[in-house]
Amino acid sequence: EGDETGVMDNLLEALQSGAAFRDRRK
Amino acid sequence: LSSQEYVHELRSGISDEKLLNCLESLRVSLTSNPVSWVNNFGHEGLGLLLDVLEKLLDKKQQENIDKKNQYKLIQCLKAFMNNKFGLQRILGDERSLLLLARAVDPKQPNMMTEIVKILSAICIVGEENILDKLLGAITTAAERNNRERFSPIVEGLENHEALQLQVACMQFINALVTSPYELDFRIHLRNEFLRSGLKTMLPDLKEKENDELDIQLKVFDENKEDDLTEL
Repeated sequence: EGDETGVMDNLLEALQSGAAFRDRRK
Repeated sequence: LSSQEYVHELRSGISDEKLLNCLESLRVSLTSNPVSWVNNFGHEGLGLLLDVLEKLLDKKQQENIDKKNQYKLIQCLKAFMNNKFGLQRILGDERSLLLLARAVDPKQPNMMTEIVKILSAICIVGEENILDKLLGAITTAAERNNRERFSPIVEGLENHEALQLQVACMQFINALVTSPYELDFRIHLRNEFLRSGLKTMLPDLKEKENDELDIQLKVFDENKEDDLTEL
C-alpha cells in the first residue's frame, strides 16, 4: 500500500517548490 | 474506533464538542491507518463527512464551535485524499468540489490555507475536465454570495498577517492559470485575476522577500511572459 499513500503530500510539495509548474511547461 | 464505528458516529448526528472530538480522532485514524482502512471508511464515510460540512456551511450564523468543526472536517478530507483511492473519490464527486469551494472563507485564514492547497492539488492532478469542474464549483460558490468568482482568493492574498495563506493563494492562482491547454483561456484567467485586484497587489507581495512566496511570484511572471511570447 506504500505507493498509494502520500499522494496529496507529493502534490503539495511539487506545488510549493514550483516543480509542478516547471513540469507543466515542458 | 473501527472505520464502521466512525461511520456510525457520524450517521448518528452528533454535533458541537462531541463532533469535534470525533473528527479529531478520525483525522488521526485517516492519517495513521493503512489505505484499506481509509477505503472501508470512505464507502459511506465520505458522504457523511460532506453532509456534515454542508450542514455547517448552511448555518446562517456559525458559532465558534462550528468554525472549529469545519476546520477539523477539512483536515479530515485532506487526510482522506492522501492516497489514490481517496483522491479519486473526491475527484469523482462534484458535491465535494462545490462544498470545498463554498468553504473558502478569507475570515478564517488557517482553514482557507488548507482548502486552497487542496484545490491547487486537485487542479494539477491531471484528471480530465477537472479545471472545468473546479471553475464551475468556484463560480457557483461565488454566485451564492453575489461576488466575483476570484475575489475570495484575492482577498486571501491581501491578508498580510497570514503569509502561508498568501503563498497558498498564489499557488492556487498559478495552478489555475497554467492549467488550460488553450493560450486564450490561460490569458483570460490571468487577466480575470489581475482585474480582480491581483495587479495592484503584486508589488507589495514582491516586497515581502519571502522565499516560498517568491517562487510562486516567479512562476506567475514566467508563465505570463511565455504566454505573451506565444501570443
